[in-house]
Amino acid sequence: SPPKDYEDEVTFF
Amino acid sequence: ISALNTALVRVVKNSNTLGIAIEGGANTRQPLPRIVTIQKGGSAHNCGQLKVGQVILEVNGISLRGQEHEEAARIIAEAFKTKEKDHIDFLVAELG
Repeated sequence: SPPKDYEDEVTFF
Repeated sequence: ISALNTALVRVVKNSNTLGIAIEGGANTRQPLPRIVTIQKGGSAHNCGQLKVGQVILEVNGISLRGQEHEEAARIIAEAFKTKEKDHIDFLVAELG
């Protein structure tokens, strides 16, 4: 599947 | 990623936050979650062995390969939240 558009998703913990 | 530059890091939960931020996951430019921030005062910073730029291969033996960002984040969050362990074991790789 083509790369989704959450390329720059960052999660903080 | 060769086994030569991987490290198993045990982060003791000695703060009420883990104190890291990750980016990437399956189907992105960064196929394995990469540490982009380590926050002062968090358990990861206190442990002192995790570094920005390292890639997380496994969390408590659970491989993150093939996991999308959201699922990888859920695995890490669960690992920090569970009361079954007072630590999290990260298998990380330093990319040369």
